[in-house]
Amino acid sequence: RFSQNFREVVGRFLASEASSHLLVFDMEQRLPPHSELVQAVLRLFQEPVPRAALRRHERLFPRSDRARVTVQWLHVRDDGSNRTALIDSRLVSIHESGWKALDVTEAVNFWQQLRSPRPPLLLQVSVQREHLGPLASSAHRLVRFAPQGPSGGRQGEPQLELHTLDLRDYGAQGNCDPKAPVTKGARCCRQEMYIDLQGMKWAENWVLEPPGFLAYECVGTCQQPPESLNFKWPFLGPRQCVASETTSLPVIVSIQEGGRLQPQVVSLPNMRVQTCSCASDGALVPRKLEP
Amino acid sequence: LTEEQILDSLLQQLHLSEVPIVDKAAVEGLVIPAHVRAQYVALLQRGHGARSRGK
Repeated sequence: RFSQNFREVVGRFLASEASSHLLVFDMEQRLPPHSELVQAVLRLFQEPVPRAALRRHERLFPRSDRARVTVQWLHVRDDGSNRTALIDSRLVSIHESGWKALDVTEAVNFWQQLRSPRPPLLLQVSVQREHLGPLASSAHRLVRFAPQGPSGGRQGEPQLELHTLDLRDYGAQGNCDPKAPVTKGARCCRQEMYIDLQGMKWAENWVLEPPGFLAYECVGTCQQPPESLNFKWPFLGPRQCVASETTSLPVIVSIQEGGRLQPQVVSLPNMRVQTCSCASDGALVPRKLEP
Repeated sequence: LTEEQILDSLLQQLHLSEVPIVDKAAVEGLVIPAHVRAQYVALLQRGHGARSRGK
């Protein structure tokens, strides 16, 4: 606004009142301790619009019959402040009714990063105009989802579906047994691998410490999920044995500084494998929750 | 982890484009000061804790 380079940009705030309601899901005991969340699906039951209201809407807005449904994850902090994160959004038509699915995997990933004891999972569902602007219709007023009832179990009540894999079957097994050679088909594990720096010509007289280090490597294979899972998520590649956590390696090198040789510490990132896991290419890498 | 990857990482961290020529005699007389060694050991111990996400 105060820059000399830009003409002042004037905007109009178009009120897009939205109907929204808060869904509360108790998550305790819902995720088994040694399981990996593959996907969390929120199912909402869209109630049919009465015919008379449909006809009235069509007379007023013949070309616009959709509304936007948005899900946000709501986190109420200990100090009472709260924050939201956009999780999923999709368009629904007022001519449809029945179960609508939204992907809320990221919301559950965020919830899993909270400190225990964790609060219930809070999802804010809002229905807004399909777009802002003079031609936008009020279709969003006709979209209604069955609410969450106090007693639970009502027909059409919102459902949270959690798809998990049991890591006792589909995960890695920690460190390889140093006494047992890793055979073909062995389960993914972290194997010792020593890197001898003294044997590297370029390191001579340059790298002072360490003479070598244990880098480890991930070896072995991973059990593939059942066919049904692959069918549902075609974008997921096969599960592979990968380094899911690595750590840096500090070294001391000799550096020419001020006309004389000085020892200096340098940290090389991702040089040592801490954890091996079975992971699919294309799988969602959970966003880190900001503190 | 390959030898090239280690060398590339070291050159990158030191903003060098090639391996420096270091005189062997100069290195033999070189003593690592206590504060440099302490920094190295501290990083080594912290490395076992701080974890970065791989793939």
